[in-house]
Amino acid sequence: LFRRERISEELFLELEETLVLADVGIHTAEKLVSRLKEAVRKGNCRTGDEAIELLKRTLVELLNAGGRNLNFGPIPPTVWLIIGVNGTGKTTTIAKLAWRLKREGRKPLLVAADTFRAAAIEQLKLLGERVGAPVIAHAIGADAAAVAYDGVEAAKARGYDVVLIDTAGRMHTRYNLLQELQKIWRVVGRSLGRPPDETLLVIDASTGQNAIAQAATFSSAIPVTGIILTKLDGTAKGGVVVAIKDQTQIPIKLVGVGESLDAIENFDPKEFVEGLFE
Amino acid sequence: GLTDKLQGIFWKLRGKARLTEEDVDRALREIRLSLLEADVNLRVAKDFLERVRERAIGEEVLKSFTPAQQVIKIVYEELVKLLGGQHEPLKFSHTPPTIIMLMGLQGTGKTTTAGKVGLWLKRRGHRVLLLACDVRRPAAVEQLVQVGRQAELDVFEMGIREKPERIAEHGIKHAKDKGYGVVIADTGGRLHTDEEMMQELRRVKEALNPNEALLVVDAMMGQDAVNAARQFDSEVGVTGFILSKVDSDARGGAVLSIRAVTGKPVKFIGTGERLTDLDVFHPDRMAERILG
Ligand SMILES: Nc1nc2c(ncn2[C@@H]2O[C@H](COP(=O)(O)OP(=O)(O)OP(=O)(O)O)[C@@H](O)[C@H]2O)c(=O)[nH]1
Ligand SMILES: Nc1nc2c(ncn2[C@@H]2O[C@H](COP(=O)(O)OP(=O)(O)OP(=O)(O)O)[C@@H](O)[C@H]2O)c(=O)[nH]1
Ligand SMILES: [Mg+2]
Ligand SMILES: [Mg+2]
Repeated sequence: LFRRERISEELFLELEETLVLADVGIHTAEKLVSRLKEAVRKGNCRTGDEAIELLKRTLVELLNAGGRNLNFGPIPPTVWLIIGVNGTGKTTTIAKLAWRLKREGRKPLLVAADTFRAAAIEQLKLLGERVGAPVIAHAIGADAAAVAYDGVEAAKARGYDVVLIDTAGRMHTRYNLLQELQKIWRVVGRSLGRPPDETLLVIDASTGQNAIAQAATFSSAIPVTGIILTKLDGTAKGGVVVAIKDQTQIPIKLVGVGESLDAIENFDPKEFVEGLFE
Repeated sequence: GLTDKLQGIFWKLRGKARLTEEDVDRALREIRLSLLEADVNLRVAKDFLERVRERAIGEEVLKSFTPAQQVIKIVYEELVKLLGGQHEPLKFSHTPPTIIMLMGLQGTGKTTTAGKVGLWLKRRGHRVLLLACDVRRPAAVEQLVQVGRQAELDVFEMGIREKPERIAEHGIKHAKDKGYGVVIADTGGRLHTDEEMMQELRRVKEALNPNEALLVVDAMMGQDAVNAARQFDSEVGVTGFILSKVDSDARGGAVLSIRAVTGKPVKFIGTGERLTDLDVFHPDRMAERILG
């Protein structure tokens, strides 16, 4: 797509458009390209290809900063809290994580703390059966924080080493739902004796600039330790995470690349950046 | 917002005897920024701005005493026009039942929306049957059954033991036998790039022979909205859209993109998780929102 000899104003415009089309956002794209222009002016690259490589390296560095490992707790059980707006793939991602953990020889426990949505508990129970992981659940309408608490208590009592807590999709625009999330976070911490080892925000790769507001709002309610970018197997590039990383420094840790249990990968900044330019 | 920015641009030029095309272009750059921030597809924004430019240059903006207002008015009118001018209602069949098929990418809100539209129609005197054609997603049938119970709507389902097109066939027969006025078929989420799944959707559509094939699109969608809309329309045929999760407060530029690339109308918007959170689509309100 880009084989450039000379550096021209046209190249900069094309790069900006490529970033915008990948959902990086006009403001972040303009910022990145103007910094690139500055580097070119200073003589840091002479050909178009070098300029493109510099832009890619800059993006990789931005996405790499802050580490990308999933944290396991100092004392079992490890607890990972999965959050995000409606329909992003939280429940499916939990099943994928449980599948991976089982293959690593661990003993995951799933917690059905989405006590609101129709058949949310049934969905997680079916996935638990498929993966071979037990599910802690109450009835629909139960207090979500109470279920989360019970989940951590059960793991402690029965020796499960990783607890995956599924929560209801919630719009970042609903203050009462963010308050509920704060309660879940606190209550989990109370049972665990420390904050959840990961609080992972699940973002749909086809989301536009609204994902920035999602990340900002969720992370102002509770500490968010990582982002999971789902549905990257579609045609959406997920470039909004560049803007999110730039503004919040929250690391992207995992990507969802399909609907099957094994369709999850560690986030690879190099591969991801190449994808933005395809 | 955009109005203030444009006021600012033209205020700086107030001393000039008359404005030039370059002055208008400065305003257009500001509008372009606003549209891209709102997730309007880059190319759709380009075409849209071309139309605005033509009108702005040709319509006395250059001689106007209130150029900012004039430009805003042109942008607003062009947005409303692109969004469909006025509300377009659901297409009903001459002979019952009217059949509505919902489709879309994963997680856009189809199953919930099936209940919302069903409830909306029931309250207007229709006898509605929901049809569970998603046999893939774990507990999808159970989800529609529960949605039906909440909305007090009948649900036709055959568990996951039959193919979706077979369930559609049996469901339509059941609807005709029992005299339902409207059938709303929920289908499984799928990628527009998944050949097999798009073929399945064509088979389901053939079995349903629907009066409406509505694409449920997430209002938070970004630049990729054009691709999904175009593919679903060309491979299956879309008669209209339902824009879900408008309560995300996303500016909703994706709606301009899907309108520009298909020309099909937006019928409803989803404004929340409750089955009552469904509104009729109003182009003028959406235009104001996109303008920010
Ligand atoms: N193609 C694709 N589909 C995915 C991916 N992850 C999840 N999905 C699909 O997205 C849809 C929604 O997934 P869920 O796991 O129910 O999403 P959720 O965030 O738990 O939804 P709520 O609990 O309702 O907020 C399902 O159809 C999943 O199969 C992915 O990486 N790729
Ligand atoms: N806030 C909000 N949530 C919505 C809206 N419409 C649907 N949802 C939620 O979005 C999530 C996904 O809804 P579903 O109905 O399961 O979506 P779907 O398209 O059927 O998902 P798949 O069948 O997996 O493709 C659920 O949590 C719904 O409650 C809406 O307008 N606003
Ligand atoms: Mg869920
Ligand atoms: Mg569904």
